[in-house]
Amino acid sequence: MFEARLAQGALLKKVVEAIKDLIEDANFDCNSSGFSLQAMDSSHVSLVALSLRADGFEHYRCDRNVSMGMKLASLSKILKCANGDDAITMKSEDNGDTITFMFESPEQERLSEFDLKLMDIDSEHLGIPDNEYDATVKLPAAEFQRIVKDLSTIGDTVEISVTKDAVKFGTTGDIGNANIMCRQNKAADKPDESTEIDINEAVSLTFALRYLNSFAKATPLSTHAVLKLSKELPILVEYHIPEVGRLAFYLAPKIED
Amino acid sequence: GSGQRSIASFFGAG
Repeated sequence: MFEARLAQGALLKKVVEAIKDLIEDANFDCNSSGFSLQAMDSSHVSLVALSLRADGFEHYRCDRNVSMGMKLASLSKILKCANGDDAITMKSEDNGDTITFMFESPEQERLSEFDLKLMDIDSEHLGIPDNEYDATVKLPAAEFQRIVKDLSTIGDTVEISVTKDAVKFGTTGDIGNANIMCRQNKAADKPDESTEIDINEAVSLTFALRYLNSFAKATPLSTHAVLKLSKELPILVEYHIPEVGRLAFYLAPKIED
Repeated sequence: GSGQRSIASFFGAG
């Protein structure tokens, strides 16, 4: 059987809220090392990769590898019934056709159980190469969210250019154009506000803003978003979930035909 | 113009 208890149930709520508009349904894969998901959006332009480590759970048991297909909209409906401070336990019997979500309030005076029907989902599993990236930018997650939101009001795509000291986000649209530059800033007294750039080579790539806006829904999970870029490769946008794992998004670049 | 490629064209089936 599979059984996993997350004391900070809010994390699971936030993860599902971050991905439910991007992917319709997905297989959640559980094995002894943890709980993970890999899924492409419906237009196959981006990829979501979630991994929650077994040791990030308060209790974790997985007797055999299971893949549980769920509709994200349904999962979201159920998780919305959990309070932000509830602990969430997921349970499923081997070969079962449902997964049970149990919500416990902090004082354990309220206990609720919701069963979600599992579904068979055919999904293509992609092999993500372990790339060395040309540039890595770690910036406050809220800042990244604001940048992609603001630029979306002007254009549809963003050119992200990283140099040694700064990262520049630029867009062009019918009404004009916009550029936002963030300088490296390793403020030791305010680590949550730091912007750090690690670069092997200057890089400049163009991406559809619609997807980056969708990725930014993961903002509540982490203080920082980490962007990893290499010439003519998908961007990796990572949100580290402290002590538990990470939620990562890959987006194919726009490339001149 | 700039084309949008699929993510699968970068990451092969694994």
